[in-house]
Parts: sequence; C-alpha cells; structure tokens
Amino acid sequence: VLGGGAQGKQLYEELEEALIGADVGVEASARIVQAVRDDLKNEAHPETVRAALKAEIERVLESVERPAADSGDEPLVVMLVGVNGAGKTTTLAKLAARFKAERGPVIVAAADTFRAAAIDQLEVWCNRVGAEIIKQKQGSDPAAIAFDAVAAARARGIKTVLIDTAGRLQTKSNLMEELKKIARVAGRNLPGAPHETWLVLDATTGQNALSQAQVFKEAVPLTGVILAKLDSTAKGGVVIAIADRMKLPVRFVGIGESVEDLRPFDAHEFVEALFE
Amino acid sequence: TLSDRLEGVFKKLRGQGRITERNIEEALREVRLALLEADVNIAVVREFIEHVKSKALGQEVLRSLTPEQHLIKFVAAELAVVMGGQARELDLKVRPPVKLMLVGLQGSGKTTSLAKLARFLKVERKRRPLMVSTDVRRPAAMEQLRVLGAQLDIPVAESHENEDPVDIAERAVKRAELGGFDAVLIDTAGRLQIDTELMDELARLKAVARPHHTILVADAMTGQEAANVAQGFHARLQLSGVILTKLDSDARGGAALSIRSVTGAPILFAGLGEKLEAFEVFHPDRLASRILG
Ligand SMILES: Nc1nc2c(ncn2[C@@H]2O[C@H](COP(=O)(O)OP(=O)(O)OP(=O)(O)O)[C@@H](O)[C@H]2O)c(=O)[nH]1
Ligand SMILES: Nc1nc2c(ncn2[C@@H]2O[C@H](COP(=O)(O)OP(=O)(O)OP(=O)(O)O)[C@@H](O)[C@H]2O)c(=O)[nH]1
Ligand SMILES: [Mg+2]
Ligand SMILES: [Mg+2]
Repeated sequence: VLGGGAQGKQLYEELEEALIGADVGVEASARIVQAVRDDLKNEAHPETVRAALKAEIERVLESVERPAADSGDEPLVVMLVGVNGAGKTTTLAKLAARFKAERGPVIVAAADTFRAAAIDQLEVWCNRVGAEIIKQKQGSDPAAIAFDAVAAARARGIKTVLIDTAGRLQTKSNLMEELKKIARVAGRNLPGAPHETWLVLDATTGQNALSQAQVFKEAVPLTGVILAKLDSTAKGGVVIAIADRMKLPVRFVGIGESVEDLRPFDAHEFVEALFE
Repeated sequence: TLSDRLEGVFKKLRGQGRITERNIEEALREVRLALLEADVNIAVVREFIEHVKSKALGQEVLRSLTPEQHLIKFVAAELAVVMGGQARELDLKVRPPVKLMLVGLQGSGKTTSLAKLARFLKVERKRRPLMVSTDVRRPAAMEQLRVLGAQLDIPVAESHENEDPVDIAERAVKRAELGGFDAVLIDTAGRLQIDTELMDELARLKAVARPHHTILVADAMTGQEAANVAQGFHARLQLSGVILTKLDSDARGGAALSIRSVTGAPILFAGLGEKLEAFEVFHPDRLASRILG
C-alpha cells in the first residue's frame, strides 16, 4: 500500500510525466492525476492507481461519444477540415472507401482549389477507391464546388458527400471565413449540411491541437475529430483535453498511408497504447 | 505569461524574507511548466533546467531589484545559445553542384520547403538550382513539385512513379553536373523514423546521391515526439540542418529546442506561410522568447 508518503508521491509524479510525454498536456495531466488521487485517497497499490488512471481517461473519452448524424433521406454531408498537412485528403480517401462499402456510391467535393496539385492528388485517390469527384480548376470558389457536390448527390440519390478542404492555420481569419462560407453554402443547398464536420489532427501535434479545435469550432460546427498518423510514435494525448473541454469525440484514427489504414476510435485501445 | 507568473513567484518569495538559492527552485519550476506547455520534450526540459541551475544564476538574480525580469532574460539567453546562438548560414562553399536532400515526417512541409529553398538560392544567393522529387508513393507528389517549379521558373528533373527513388536522384545529380546547375535539391517522401524499410531507402539514397546537406523538415507544432523523431533521422542520416515550418501558426515551437538539443543540428530556415516567398533565415533568439511565452 502506498499511502501519502514519498513512494506514493513518486508514483503519481511518474504517471503525470508519462501523460505529459504522451502530449496530454501539463494542465490536463495534473487534473487527471489529481482526480484519481482524490478518488483513491492516497491508499492504493501502483497497479490499482494505474488502472484507475486508465479508467478515468477512458471515461472522459467515452463520455463524449455519440452516433453520427442522421440525414434522413438526404445525402449525409461530411466536411473535413484542419491545418496544413494534417492528413485530410488521405483520410477522405479512406472514408470514401469505407462509406462506399457501407452506404453505396460516394461523391467527393474537391474543395481545395488552392494548393499545388491538390485536385490531382484527390483525383488519384477517387479513381483508386471508385468515388466520383466533383471538381473545377485551381483557383475556383471552393464553396461553389461544395454546393455542386451536394446538388449532384441529391439529384442522383447518392447517399454520401465528402468535402475535402484546403489546409489552413486557425490563426488566419480570412481562411477561417472562407471555411465558414463553404459550410454555409453547402447548407444553402441542403439545410443541415454539412451534417458532420471533422477536424483532422496530426497525432504528432502538440498542445496547439487544442487551439486548433477551439478556433475551428468557432468557425464551423465541429462534430468530431479524426486522429491521423497514430502509427507514428506519437500517442495523440491532445484528444483527451479536446474531449474534456470541448466535448468533441474522436471518430476515427488513421494508422497509415494506405486506404485501409483507418479504424473507428476505440477509447480502451487508445488508453492502453497511451501507457505502452 | 511567464513574466507574470515569475513575478508572482518572486513576490511570494520576497514575502517570506530574503530570496535564497533554494527558492530559485520554485521560479525554475515555472520555467519548466512554460517549456512543457510550449511542447518542449520532457527529458529535454529536465536537462535544460539542470543546465540553467548549474550556471549559478542564483547570485545575479538574488541581487536584482526585478529578479523575475532578470531570470527571464537569463533563461531566454540560455535558450538562444542552446538553439544555436546567431542565425546560421547554409554553407554553399562546396564544389558545385551543392546537393541538398530534404527529409522528415509525412506532411511536415518538405515539398513546399524544397521549392522555397530553391527560390531562396535563386533569388537571394544567385544560384541555378535544379529540383527533383524522389517521392514515388504519395499521389501527385511529383506533379506538386512540377507545379511549384513552373511557378518559380525553376527546372524540375525528370521522375516517374515506377522508378527507384535512388535512380531518380542519381539521374538528377548527373544532369546537374552536366547541365550547368550549381545546386540540386532532392525531395523525398514523408516517412516515420521507425519505418525501417523506408529509413533504409533514405540511407541508400544518401549513400548514392551523397548530398552535402541532409536537412530535416519539421513542423513547428510537433509535440513531445519531436525529440525522438529528430533522433531517429539523425542516427540514420547525420543531419546537417533543420527547416522549421508553419511558424506562422501560434504554436509555441518548443519542438525546435527538442530537435536542436538531441541532434545539435542548426535550424537554418523558418517556413512562415504557404506562399513560396514565406521563407527566411532562422533567428534563434526570436524563437527563444516565443517558446517561453
Ligand atoms: N503514416 C501516416 N501518414 C499519413 C496518415 N494520414 C495521412 N498521412 C500522410 O500525411 C501526408 C499528408 O497527407 P494529406 O492527406 O496530403 O494531408 P492534408 O491535410 O490533405 O494536407 P494539405 O491539404 O496540404 O493541408 C501524406 O504523405 C499522407 O500519406 C496516417 O494515418 N499515417
Ligand atoms: N501555413 C504554412 N503552411 C505550410 C508551410 N510549409 C508548408 N505548408 C503547407 O503544409 C502542407 C504540407 O506541405 P507539403 O510540402 O506537401 O508537405 P510534405 O512534407 O512534402 O508532405 P509529404 O510529402 O506528404 O510528406 C501544404 O498545405 C503546404 O502548403 C508553412 O511554413 N506555413
Ligand atoms: Mg489535402
Ligand atoms: Mg512532399
């Protein structure tokens, strides 16, 4: 039994440091460890403490899970957003393959009209997974493409629309305005669209992820997070604070660069990996 | 800000009587927190705090009328020193063509930075660069570099997705040597430092192309793993420099300290935006105060 002595203190410090090392963040790590400490009242075996800590984190993550939106008879419109290079386009390809298998033909809106070869990149992916791409030439209005994609899906009874957007830093207010407009215009064609807006986060990102979630959520109604690149050595601990503070669930995790490298988020698996 | 928090610490310390060496510990704890919040790797933070403590800063801080200001200036100066002191020049004084190879994690900004660096060499250093993509994996990666080359009016060497990256690089170097280019910039596919097969590919690429500079392109918003990632690339490839991208974000950039600390490689350039002109020589002192927050 540890008690409140030096040994107990050292264990809690070590656990806190392990969480910090997993990008959970200083404040969130301290809060989680303190919550467990209060609960166990400094009287527990190291194994009990560790198990309690895992359970607490799992609880935080699972408490914000919720099913995907239901668009009724209309197409489900999903928009992917996030900072530059996070993994949006690749994640979209993976989602397109998954949704196609589950729900039938998918329409993809190539709404990154800015970055060099962005449309080319998405086009290769759409050909590979058998999804139809709605695109215009580089420099055209991304909102118009999103609108056209939703209109096309509705006209042809296609059940899923996935919108790829250009990477943008949340510090660029004009780009956040552009994103608002894309969402607004999509909703003009189909009220309620986009039904799901997922922030793609690079698992190697540190505490800036929290600011990304906060600012993107101010611009568009974020309904979830996708943690890409979890096959890296990074643990993606940032999603814990995002769940706790913003009530955003992790929908999927990306675990590689191939189309099948996407898993639905499993809080238990995630927490186990956090302590490996 | 750290300044406010240190002020609070020293106010409380003064309230307890004279400030002693031992209560500098409390002030350093605030510095530690600031560095961790800035994403500096926890082991690197530990080492840096020890380093600061051992420099016997206690004395000067204790005698100062505004110890929090003195401590911050001292820590910022130490940070800047650890990060390489003054801005470092990219050494181009080699028999042409100077060869540069850019490596790093997926999505860190290699392709864009390669084009930015080529533009820098052309416009600021009056060189004739040739760019080449050895990324045979990412869809439209080669097209991406071609588009950037066209924007800059900088030639891009021939490459095909069904080729061996090493053959592509070799051919580009040969072309540069024959064709009056004095710089070759080699783009590589993003990869994880733990991917043995892809790290082997990179080592082979380096052995054949023999670049003068092997540069890690790292995202300024990278978290704790920046240390391990840099360590992994450095151990296999001997990095000669680093480009830190996306510094136009509001990420504190602690990854820079982690990377510099574990590799000793100088941070040469900062990526400051998506446009190709958004690129400058890196200034360690500026980043030092940003990291401290
Ligand atoms: N290892 C790994 N790499 C990934 C994963 N997801 C994406 N990537 C890679 O990350 C890089 C960037 O992916 P993109 O899909 O282009 O990212 P993006 O967010 O669309 O980038 P921008 O549109 O430029 O902002 C590519 O090399 C992808 O193959 C993942 O889950 N694991
Ligand atoms: N805001 C900002 N964006 C940047 C910067 N550098 C690169 N980017 C963007 O980051 C994204 C990824 O850049 P790439 O050059 O494709 O990254 P990469 O490392 O070549 O990606 P892979 O080849 O897939 O590993 C693109 O959207 C770039 O425009 C920068 O300094 N600031
Ligand atoms: Mg993209
Ligand atoms: Mg690239």
